[in-house]
Amino acid sequence: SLGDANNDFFKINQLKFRKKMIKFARSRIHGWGLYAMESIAPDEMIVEYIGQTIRSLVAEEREKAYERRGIGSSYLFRIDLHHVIDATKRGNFARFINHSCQPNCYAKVLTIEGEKRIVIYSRTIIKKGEEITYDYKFPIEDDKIDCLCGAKTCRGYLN
Amino acid sequence: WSAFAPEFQELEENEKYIEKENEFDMEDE
Amino acid sequence: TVNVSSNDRAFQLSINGNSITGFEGYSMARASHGVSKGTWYFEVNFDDQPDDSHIRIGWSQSYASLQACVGYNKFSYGWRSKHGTKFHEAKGKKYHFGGFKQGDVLGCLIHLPVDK
Repeated sequence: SLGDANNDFFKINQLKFRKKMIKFARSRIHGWGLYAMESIAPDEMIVEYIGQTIRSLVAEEREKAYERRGIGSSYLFRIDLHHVIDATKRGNFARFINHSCQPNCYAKVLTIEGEKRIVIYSRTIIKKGEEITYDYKFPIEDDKIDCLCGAKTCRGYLN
Repeated sequence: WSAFAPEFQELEENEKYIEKENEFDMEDE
Repeated sequence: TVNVSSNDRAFQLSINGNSITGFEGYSMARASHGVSKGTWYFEVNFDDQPDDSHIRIGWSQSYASLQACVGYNKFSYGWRSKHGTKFHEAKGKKYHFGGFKQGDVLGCLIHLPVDK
């Protein structure tokens, strides 16, 4: 019987071959987004959020550099106290998944073979053609970023 | 921004960033 | 006795007695005791370094982040093995041409006003 971690390992590596589940298209929420190409059951692994693993302080320096260049910093994903995954310049299309205050997915950090990896799971049944979203859970900050998710329970800001 | 960044590199796996010696330096004479 | 602190140091450094071994990006270990006035001096042996690697050494207040190099912000003053540059607030200035390397004995002196 495969231990839980092994099971995650196999499932996460299958992800590469099941790309067909989602497609990249214009989003009503913000710019571009990812959409389900088939209906997806709850708690399904949908896609891994891939990027460069960097230390927190390096992420802070990059965030300042990106802000200066007007790039925005919403492709930085914190995996634990010490490390962040930065998909701003190197990564996969999971970086296009938009935030929603009433999301149909959630992000989970798995530790597989000592490596921490971020996987986006479905929370509810996702119908074909629905936009994939998860709650970014950004830390609360002073200068706000408006949230455009349009959900009834929208909190108004991303941070 | 990242959708149209010409130099964007697709990755299949997470990539560990190797820090430079001057990673934390702002200026260096 | 002044030692390398066992807890005022970055978790990823390996401390063995009074020797510090680091790898990957810069991070910091501080001494077990600090000073707050007068003139103080310490010396260390630079034992060993892989090719194309560098260290920085100097004086740091406890506010400076352990996950960066000494001299990264206003709370510390560093001296770099590469080119012998001195750093404060992440700004490098010429200081000691040629730098230093394994086998050298490094001395750091600090002179703090006594009555302030």
